[in-house]
Amino acid sequence: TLLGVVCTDAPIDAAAMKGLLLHAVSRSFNSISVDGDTSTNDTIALLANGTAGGSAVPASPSSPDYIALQEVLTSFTQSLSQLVVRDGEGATKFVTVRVQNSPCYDSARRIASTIARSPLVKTALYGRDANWGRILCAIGYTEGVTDGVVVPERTSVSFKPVDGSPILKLLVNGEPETVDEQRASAILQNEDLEIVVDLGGGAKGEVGGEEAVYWFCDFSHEYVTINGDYRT
Amino acid sequence: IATSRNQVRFYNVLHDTSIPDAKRKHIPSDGTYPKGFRVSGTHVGVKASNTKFPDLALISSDEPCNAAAVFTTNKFQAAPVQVSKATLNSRQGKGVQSVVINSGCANAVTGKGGLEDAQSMGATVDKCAGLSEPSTIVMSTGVIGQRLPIAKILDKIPTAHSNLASTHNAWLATARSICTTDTFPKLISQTFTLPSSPGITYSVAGMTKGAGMIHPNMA
Repeated sequence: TLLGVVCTDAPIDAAAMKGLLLHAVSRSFNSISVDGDTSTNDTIALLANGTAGGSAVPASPSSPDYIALQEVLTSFTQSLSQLVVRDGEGATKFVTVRVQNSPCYDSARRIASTIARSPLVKTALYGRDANWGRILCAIGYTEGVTDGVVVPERTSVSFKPVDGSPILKLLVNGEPETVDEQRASAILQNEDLEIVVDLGGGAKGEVGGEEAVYWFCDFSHEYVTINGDYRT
Repeated sequence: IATSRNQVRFYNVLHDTSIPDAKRKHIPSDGTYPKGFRVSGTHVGVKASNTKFPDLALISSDEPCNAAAVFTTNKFQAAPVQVSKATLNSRQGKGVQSVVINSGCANAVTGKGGLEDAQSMGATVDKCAGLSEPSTIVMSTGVIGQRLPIAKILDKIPTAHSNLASTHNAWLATARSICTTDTFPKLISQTFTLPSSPGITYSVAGMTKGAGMIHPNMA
């Protein structure tokens, strides 16, 4: 179960609270996955008591205060939610999956979520296996993706190291790269990893489209051990 | 079987010695906490095996808060989810003053009795704060399908209320008290300013828990 409480002493109009929280949660707590199971109890609450003073942030998404607070809350909840992924049961990896150049945000998000939930992607990451075929497979079976978003000939997959070194291309426009297995293994030794899926603009081929991000962890032996006797 | 494996993490309350070295860097040594909020983590023993570690969190504001929450979209919504939604709706997002959370038992799929338990948790917190209207959001986490040891919880809510404090240690103890299989408490805080009030420094603090059954889809 995921639970969370966020408190601020900023004054926020009651009518603004829901919109601010929904925006932040959709880009943070609703964009993480440990094991793909949704609990009966998940709850995130936001409380604002206004004790610090000043004028209340209005329920107007175009107001400068609303925009500023939305950015603060979104960034803040992203940091908070990422701690949950880092503490995923049995997790040894913290993985960011970024689906970019999509003609449609919702489809990009569905693809990111599917990759984040794939047991085979997650076990490969645990085993430090650069198995991009499983990533591609998950992209391909994602349900609810708009027609024309995924075009195999425009799809590219790469690993982005956290140390700033050049990305490792695994698949470019549907064509497999010759993977330097030693370098792939070195990248996968790190706790943090970013997987970049570039949809190349889909059927229209227009780059600069929508981007969706998910954070997830790997699946390890320990996950099974923990959950084999959770109740007893 | 479990004890024969070095890597096992028991479903148990979190205590300092169980925090892996690699995770300690995620635990803050201090923080900047919002004015007017006080918090506490209190031992109840929701799980009988827990004889000393805090498992009841209380987050309370000295002033009424505007509030919003998102909840699981799972069809089997736990009792505290149903009760908290009703509270927020009845108050139209205003006048919320506390959040009470127990770990060790989810109070999910517990029928009418579970709903009554969740309501009584909130009502007891409100009574301690001298409030007559429902003003508390209730949360629970732990095993599904078991009733809360509600008498033990209600007995300790006054203690939780009297222990409310605004120190970093209090915030950390509160974050720790909501943990289940988590290996470390998850707490962060920061300051910020807003364009219309550049001279005022605001604070935001948040705590979260979760390690398994995590693929949230809240609305």
